[in-house]
Amino acid sequence: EEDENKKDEL
Amino acid sequence: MNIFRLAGDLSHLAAIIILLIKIWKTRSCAGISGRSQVLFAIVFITRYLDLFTNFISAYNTAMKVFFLGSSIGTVYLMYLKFKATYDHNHDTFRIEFLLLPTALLSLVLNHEFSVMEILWTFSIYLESVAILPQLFMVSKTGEAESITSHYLFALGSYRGLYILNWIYRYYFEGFYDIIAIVAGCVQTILYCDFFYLYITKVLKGKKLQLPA
Repeated sequence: EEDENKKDEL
Repeated sequence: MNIFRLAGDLSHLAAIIILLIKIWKTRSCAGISGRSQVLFAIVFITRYLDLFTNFISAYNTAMKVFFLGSSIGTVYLMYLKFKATYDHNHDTFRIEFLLLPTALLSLVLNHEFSVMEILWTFSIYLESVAILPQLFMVSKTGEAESITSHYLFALGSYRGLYILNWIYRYYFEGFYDIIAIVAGCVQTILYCDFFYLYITKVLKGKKLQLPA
C-alpha cells in the first residue's frame, strides 16, 4: 500500500 | 510512464538545455530572470529531497540529478560567472510575494502533514508561479531573444503535456493528484498569452515583441 503513493513523477 | 509524461520530461529537459546553451554561447544572461531561476532551484531542492531515500528508476534518478544540477548551475552562472550581464534593472519581481503565500498554502492544503509531504506540496505550488518573474521581465523589456522564447515555449509545454499525462493516468490507472493537477493547470494558464505571441510571431520568424 505504502508504495502506491510513491511520488513517481518528476 | 506514458508518452505524454515522457514528452513532458523531454520538453523540460530541452528547455533547461536551451537556456544553458543560450547563456554559455552568448556568454550572457541578458533577458533571463535570475529570480525565476532561483525559484526553480528551490522547487527542485524541496521536491527531490527523497533523491537518495526513494529510488523509483534509473531514469527518475538521472533526471532528478540533472534538474538539480542544472538549476543550481544556472543560478551560479547568472549570479557569479556572468554576473556582469545580469539585467538587475528589469528583474524586479518581488519573489517574497510568491514564496510566502505558497509556503503558507502548503501548510494548509496538503495530502499529509509531514515534512516531506509539505515540502513536496510547497515545491508544486511554487513551481506553478516560478515563471512569473521571467514573464514580468519580458513584459518590462517588451521583447525577448528568440532563443529565450524557445526556452519559454519548451518550459511552458512541459507542464501542459503533464496535464495530458494526468488525464491519461486518471482514465487508464485511476490515479490522480488534485494538488499537482490544479497547480499544473495554473502554471500552464500563466503561459497562455506567451504561447499566443510565440505561435503568432516567433514561429513566423518575427522577434517576440510585447505590445508596450
